[in-house]
Amino acid sequence: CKILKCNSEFWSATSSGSHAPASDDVPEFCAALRTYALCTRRTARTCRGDLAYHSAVHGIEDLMSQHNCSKDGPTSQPRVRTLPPAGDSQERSDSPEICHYEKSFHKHSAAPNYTHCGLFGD
Amino acid sequence: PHLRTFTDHFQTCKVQGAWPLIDNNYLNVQVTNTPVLPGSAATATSKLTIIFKNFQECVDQKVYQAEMDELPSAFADGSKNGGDKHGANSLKITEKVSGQHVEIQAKYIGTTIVVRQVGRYLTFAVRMPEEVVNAVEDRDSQGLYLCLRGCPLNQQIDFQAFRANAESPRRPAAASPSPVVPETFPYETAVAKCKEKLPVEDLYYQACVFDLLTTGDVNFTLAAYYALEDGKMLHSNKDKLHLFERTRELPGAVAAAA
Repeated sequence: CKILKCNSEFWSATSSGSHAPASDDVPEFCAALRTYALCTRRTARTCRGDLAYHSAVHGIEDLMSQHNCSKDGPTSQPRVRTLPPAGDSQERSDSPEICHYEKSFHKHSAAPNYTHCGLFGD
Repeated sequence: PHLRTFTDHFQTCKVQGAWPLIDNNYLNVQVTNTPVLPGSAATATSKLTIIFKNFQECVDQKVYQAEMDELPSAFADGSKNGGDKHGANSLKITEKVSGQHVEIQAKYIGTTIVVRQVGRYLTFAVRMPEEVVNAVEDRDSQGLYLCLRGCPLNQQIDFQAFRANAESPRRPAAASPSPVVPETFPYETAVAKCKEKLPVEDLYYQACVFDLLTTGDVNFTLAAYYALEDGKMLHSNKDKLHLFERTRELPGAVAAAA
C-alpha cells in the first residue's frame, strides 16, 4: 500500500497540508488535491483494508467539495520538502497530520468512540 | 488477574502463562501471569510486552517491555519516542512515578496506555478508539484476545462462589474453580481495608476483597484503587465507570422458594 507516498507528495505540494489556502492559492490547492486523488486511485487495490487510505480518500472528497474543485483539471508537481534536523525532541509543528488520529481520521466526521480495557490484581 | 474488557465486562481469570491482550493492525499487547501463591489458581501479571507496529511516516516499530521490579520509562531500544520518522513524537513514553507509573501516548492511533507496578505485580489500562480496536486484517483467523473477547470460560474464576465460601468458611466449598482461601486474612479485615480505598461497593471493591483473601497482600488494595483511577481517566463514559455484579439467587433461596 503506497498511501504514505501519496500523503507525502500532497504535503510537499501544498506545504500547509489540508489547511485552508488563501483565495489566490485555491487553483494550486485544487491541482494538488487532484494529484492526491489520482495517487490514491493508483494504490486503491493494495490499500483496500488500510484505515489511512480510506481516511485520505474521504478527506480529499471533503476538501474538493469545500474549495469547489472540479474533478478534471490540471495536476501539480510535488515540491522538495526539507525535514527538520534529526534528534529534535520537541513536538514538530509540521508533523504529518496522519500522525494525529483525532485530526487526521476524524476531521470531517463525528468524534471517535473510545473504549477502555484494564487488567489488574490477582 | 481481573479484566475489564472493551465491552465493559468484568471477569476474574486464571490465564496463567502468556496471553494476548490486544492484537490489531497497529498494536500488540501480551501479558504473562504467574500464580501468586504456590498451588493457587489466582495469578497476577508479572510481565507485559507492548509492540507498536511500524506506521507510515509516523513511527518505527517499537517494543515496550515491563517485568516485576522493572518498569522502564523507555522502549526496549532505549528511545522514548517513535524513532526517526517525521511524526516520531506522535508516540511518547512519560514516566509519571519512577519505577511505578508509566504512560504511553500513541497519538497517531488516538491511544493512551497506562502501566503501573503496584506491589510486586503489574497493572495495565488502555484507551483506544473503536476504529483502531476493530482494525484487523482477518477477524476469523485472530486468536484469543482478552480485551476484546474476554477470558475463555474455562479460565474464569467464579467470583460469587468464592465470596460465598469466604463469608461462610464452615460451609463445604462449592464445586467451582475458585482458589482456596488462605487463613491468613480474615474476611472482615479484607472488607475494611478495601472500603477505605474503594467506598463504592462495585466490582473493583469486590476484586480488592478477593485479592486480599487469596494472597493476604495489602498491595492489591492499591492495585484495585489505581485500576479504578485509570478507568476514571481513560473511560469515555463516566456513568459506566463503576460496574456491579449481576444478582444471582443463592441455592438456599431457591430451595426455600421451592
